[in-house]
This record gives sequence, structure tokens and C-alpha cells, in this order.
Amino acid sequence: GTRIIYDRSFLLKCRSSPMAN
Amino acid sequence: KDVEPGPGEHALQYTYCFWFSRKPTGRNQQSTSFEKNMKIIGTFRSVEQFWQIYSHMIRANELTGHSDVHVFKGGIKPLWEDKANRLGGKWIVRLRKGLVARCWENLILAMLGEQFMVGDEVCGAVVSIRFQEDIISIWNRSANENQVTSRIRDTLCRVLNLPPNTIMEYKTHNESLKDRSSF
Repeated sequence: GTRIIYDRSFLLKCRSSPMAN
Repeated sequence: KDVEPGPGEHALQYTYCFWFSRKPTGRNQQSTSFEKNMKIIGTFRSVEQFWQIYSHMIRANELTGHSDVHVFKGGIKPLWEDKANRLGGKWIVRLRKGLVARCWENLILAMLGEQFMVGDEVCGAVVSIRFQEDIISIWNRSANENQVTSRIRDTLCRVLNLPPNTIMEYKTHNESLKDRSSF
């Protein structure tokens, strides 16, 4: 099935502005 | 405990739990089993829930004594004897003091983001704070699947951006059970 893949920079972006993504 | 991603949050492929354990000192040493000594800190299912827990935790380089933080998939205990781990093993990376916080964060981000590309093989990751050095490890289900363990090693090297002389070794949990030692 489909896997949910995130790279490091996306995960870090979610930390600084959780609702902005 | 079952958790769901909140509205507008970014779901992860799996649910994970943070666990913490510290080696008991002095007279408590014998009476406390390793399992009893482990505590769940939090469970998360989304990127945002992860940061919420992680941001409140002490950074790996600030942990003292003989302590371990584990991030394991929901339903898998960070124990050799767990059904998911029984036939598995782990890659061990020994780090000189000073590197652990950055390496640990990069390791868990790679795991949560499904960067290892080995299906359901990854069980969890551990950071172990010791006196002389720090150790990070990543556990997988099948110690005898060479293709899987090689892929995990290659991804580890890429995401950790390790100094060239870093020692990496693979140890099966069966070996750990026999010599009663993690590393």
C-alpha cells in the first residue's frame, strides 16, 4: 500500500509552524 | 493507548511510543527488572503530536547517568523478548560525546518519515547514554534478511552524516539474550 513519507526538512518545518503546512 | 492524528495534523505511517529507562543504582539494582524500570512517556500518531512530546523532553546530550530513550512502534515493547523483536537485531552506532543530540534527532526523523524503505521491518530506535560514549541503535524484525539490514545501514549512514571512522555493528537480539548485554 501507499506509505506516508516525510523528509527531514518537512518534519522540521512542521515543528516551527505546525499549522502553516 | 490508541491515538489518532488531530484535525489538520500530518499523520504518520505508524503510531509510536516514547519510553524512558534508567539503570537503578545501589540497593534497588537487583530488585527492579529491566521491564519494570521502563516507563512510557507518550504516544503519538502525527508529526505535530511527536513535536509536542519531543519538545518537552530533555535533550539527549543533557541526560545523565545510565539512561535510555526508546521510540518504538505501538504494540512493540523495546525488549528482545517481544514477538516482533525475537528474530530481529539492531544496528549499533557508537558516538563520541557531543554528537548524540543531533544524531538521535536525525535518526528518529528518518524513522518517522519512513526513510528506511524496508516495509514493516523497523521496530524502533534507542539512544543510550553512557559514561564514556553514547550509543544509538535501530531495531528491525528479521536479523537474517541481509537485504533489509544492508538497506538500514546505508540509510543510517546517509541520514546521520557520520564521521568516516564511526564504528557500526549489527547484533542479533539472540546474541544479546545469550550474553545478557546490549552492546
